[in-house]
Amino acid sequence: PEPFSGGPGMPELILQLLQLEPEEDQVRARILGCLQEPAKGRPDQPALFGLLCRMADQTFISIVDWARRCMVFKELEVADQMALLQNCWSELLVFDHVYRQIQHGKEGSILLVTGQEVELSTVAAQAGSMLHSLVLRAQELVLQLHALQLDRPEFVCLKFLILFSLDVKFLNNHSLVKDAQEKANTALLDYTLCHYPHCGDKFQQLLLCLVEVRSLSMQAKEYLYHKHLSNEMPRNNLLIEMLQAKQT
Amino acid sequence: SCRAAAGRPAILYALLSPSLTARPSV
Repeated sequence: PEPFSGGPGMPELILQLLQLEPEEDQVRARILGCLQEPAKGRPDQPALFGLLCRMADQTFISIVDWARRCMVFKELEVADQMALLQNCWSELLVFDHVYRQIQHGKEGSILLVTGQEVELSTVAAQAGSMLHSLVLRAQELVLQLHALQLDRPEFVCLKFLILFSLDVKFLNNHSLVKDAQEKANTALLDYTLCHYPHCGDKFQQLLLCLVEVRSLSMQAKEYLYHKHLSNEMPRNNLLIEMLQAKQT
Repeated sequence: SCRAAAGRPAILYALLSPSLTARPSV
């Protein structure tokens, strides 16, 4: 990752978020370690799909670990923390995937959190139409964000905005969360105006991309639900549990 | 124990709850 330091044009909130950001190679090593443990999956299940499900679960666990270290979030009671994560878990997973592809920088393949590169032709041949369509739609967003020159400070700030995107009326601690939402919006606006003055509407363009992240995450949840109904998901799957949990 | 109330995701609760030291096995 690029080193970032404070200074003019770097809002304090973004600086703190950059310092909280986990190192990709540490996340990769942890997840690879978990995946090497014997699977408790169904014997009739294709090994590759079961592995992808565990990979997605472990990626979400890394996201929960990140959220627990985040300022404001760590001050909240568990009920509010759960409400926030239940609202945005699929968006955080989609955005995590999309940003990894921006860093990967190859249009013809996708990079998994474990470091493996999968050709899009392989996805087309083996993934099934629902997953293939999801991957292609995510690739379109990757191109859009690449064209917008999304950088790491903007990525961490957008991730924080996704985490705090729940309407405060569903939370016990309204004021703390509302304050976090306002501070993150201001930080992102200030940062983009200072670092990309030639692109006056970058802030609005980035927020529009979050609408697409939300829409993609809905499609991803439909895919998961379809797999669940077809009895293809592993037992004790975290994402299915998130999918079935009642929203606030 | 990470037994959760109806509708509450038990694994997520276990990941977040400060009173639980053991991480859930997923």
